[in-house]
Amino acid sequence: CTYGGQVQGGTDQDSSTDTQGQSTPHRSREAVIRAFEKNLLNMFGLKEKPKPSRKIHVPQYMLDLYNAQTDSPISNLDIDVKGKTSRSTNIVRSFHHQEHEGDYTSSQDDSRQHGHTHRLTFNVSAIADNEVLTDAELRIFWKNHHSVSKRDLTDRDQTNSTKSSEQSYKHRVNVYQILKRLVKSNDVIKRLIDTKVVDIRNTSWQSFDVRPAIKDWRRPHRPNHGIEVEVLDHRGRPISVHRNLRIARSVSEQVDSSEDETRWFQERPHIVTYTDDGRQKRSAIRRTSRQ
Amino acid sequence: RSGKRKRKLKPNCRRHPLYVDFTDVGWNSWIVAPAGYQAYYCQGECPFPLVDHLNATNHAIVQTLVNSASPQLAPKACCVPTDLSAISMLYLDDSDSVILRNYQDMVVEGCGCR
Repeated sequence: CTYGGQVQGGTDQDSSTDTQGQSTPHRSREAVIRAFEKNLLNMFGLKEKPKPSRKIHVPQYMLDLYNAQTDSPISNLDIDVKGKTSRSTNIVRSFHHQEHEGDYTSSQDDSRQHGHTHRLTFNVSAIADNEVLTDAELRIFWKNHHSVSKRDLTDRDQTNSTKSSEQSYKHRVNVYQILKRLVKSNDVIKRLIDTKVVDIRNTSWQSFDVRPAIKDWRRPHRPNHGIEVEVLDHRGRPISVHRNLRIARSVSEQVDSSEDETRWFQERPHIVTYTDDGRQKRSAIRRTSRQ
Repeated sequence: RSGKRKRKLKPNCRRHPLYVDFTDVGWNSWIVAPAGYQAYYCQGECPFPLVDHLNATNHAIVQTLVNSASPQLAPKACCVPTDLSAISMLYLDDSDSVILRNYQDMVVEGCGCR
């Protein structure tokens, strides 16, 4: 019951060969630390210590999920994501879309903006092969730029309280998976994967089910061409995506203002995936067999 | 009076605090939260006879009995974690994605003799 054992990948072999001129205890200590860290990372399911870029911002949604987890006692491995998925989930990942040069809302000839739609690409290759996808959502921030004031709404409601007036505040957002890009015409072949009616008076995050796309991208040899977002007004006419959806940076956010930068990082679109690596099931099976 | 020293009582098996600080090992560059966590550890004696609160298994009781009769035949039962819980970790990876993950068996909730 005492801890007298050596760390895996121990240092006894190293102690006799001191080619660097360093002291033996120092070298062996370094090796022990390296082996220790390797074991820990392996336990965390990582091959080596991640080196994320310094500019990364953690989405508020992920922080809220984490806080909700820590506030309640963790009785099992499942992450409590009420309303998202009924199946077991012990890993939640957030992926920001990949930004490209000139990806700003003002540039009408931008290659990412195609008429009234906008294309987003996400690299979701970090999801391990052994993980089972239980759910995936595209989260886009819907901002009411027009500032429809309560007074405006009241006046409008009083003068025209018909159903059509109310409907004029409803816009439809369509989310497509891009299946193929046609090089010559710069057009795409796509399939509709989710659609939602959004009240333009609200400022809130909108969630779209993109599980079919993620499942497809995870299959071997299946290309990931990204996602296309389209907004239609109440009459079904396409309108500019950038009027309300925070899809790309605004021109003002190009300049090095830390406030704008932070705001953009907090409002930029991201995909959230919910997966299960099956560890809980495996340990439950082990426990049963031991019993 | 006869000069015999009092037998030094070793503490029984129980849980002790052990705080793991990710900052100390330089892992705060990729672990967003928590900054560290209370992992605890188990240490102490599993004396004969084993009392109820030491969470001993039948096997541990038998092993302790044998040890008390003849220490050469079997060692004492070990003081080990008997109940563990999970922690949530929020971290970043090389591709700058943010990951929230629950890891099982990270915190000692109870110790016992096994």
